[in-house]
Amino acid sequence: IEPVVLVHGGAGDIPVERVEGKLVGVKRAARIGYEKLSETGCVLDAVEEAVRSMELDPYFNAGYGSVLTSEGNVEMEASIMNGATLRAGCCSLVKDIMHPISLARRVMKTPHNFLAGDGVMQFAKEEGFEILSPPGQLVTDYAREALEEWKEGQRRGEIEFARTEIGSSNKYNKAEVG
Amino acid sequence: TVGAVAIDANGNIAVATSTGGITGKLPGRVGDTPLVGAGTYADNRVGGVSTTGHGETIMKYCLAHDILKRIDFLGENAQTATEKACKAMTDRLIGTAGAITIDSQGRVGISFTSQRMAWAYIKGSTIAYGIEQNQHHEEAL
Repeated sequence: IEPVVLVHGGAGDIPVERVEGKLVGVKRAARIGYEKLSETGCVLDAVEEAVRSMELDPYFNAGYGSVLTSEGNVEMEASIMNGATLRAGCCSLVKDIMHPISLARRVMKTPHNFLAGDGVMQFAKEEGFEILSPPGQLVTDYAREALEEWKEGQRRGEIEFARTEIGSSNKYNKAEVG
Repeated sequence: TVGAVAIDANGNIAVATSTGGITGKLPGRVGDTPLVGAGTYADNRVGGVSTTGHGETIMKYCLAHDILKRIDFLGENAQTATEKACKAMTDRLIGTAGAITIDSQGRVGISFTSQRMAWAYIKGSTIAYGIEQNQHHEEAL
């Protein structure tokens, strides 16, 4: 089998001004993942490194560049899975950690699949992950603008619109959210 | 959301997915990304999938699992399974999404029902990438 590293940088109504940055980022992530696979021979290393490179890139909705909750905060989540053993590491409600995917991989060392909330943050501290201080350093201006635009849509009563990117929208029935 | 799927020369597969979620979400909202079978799945015997898009839709459909079950039980290849699963999900639930897949034979599947999805892969000495529907560029490394 010929080795392959395949990445995505998110699906949605991506504004045209974000296209170039996303293409540069996914190509870089694929290269980084492939180089890691060549270096260590470990597919888990490859996918973790590819995702880490995109968590650093503000063009992507992960890590630095994450979109915001209704209260203007970053809450992240990640998962990683090993096809040989079906072991998985998952985390959610992660705050102020640059690389949630690495935290998810660390969860694989516990007897559990999934940690979230206060527990995963406590686990992160015990495992030596840097908790960024002061809080909120992962919030970007772009994400703030996207949230303001979303709030404006809410105020106008356009509750059927959900926006994940500035200038974009996904229309759903009025009963739906997200 | 961002994600990666990899396969080595021995057929070992791994998948990783990470996200900040969706703008304006309620605090405490959990999406598809950390859910095995929805945002991520890897099984050396079948393939690996990472998904992205409207999380509430992907979760209800268990999109990653659906793609791999199509490969496993219907004999579809990675591309066919990914296309059909994404389309069936959107037809049923309206919300849009995309997925990347590598099957156990090392074949690639890329499909999305949203307007755009950024993707790239390296196989051999070639890098392929795209973002628009039906777009596929290749360059020599």
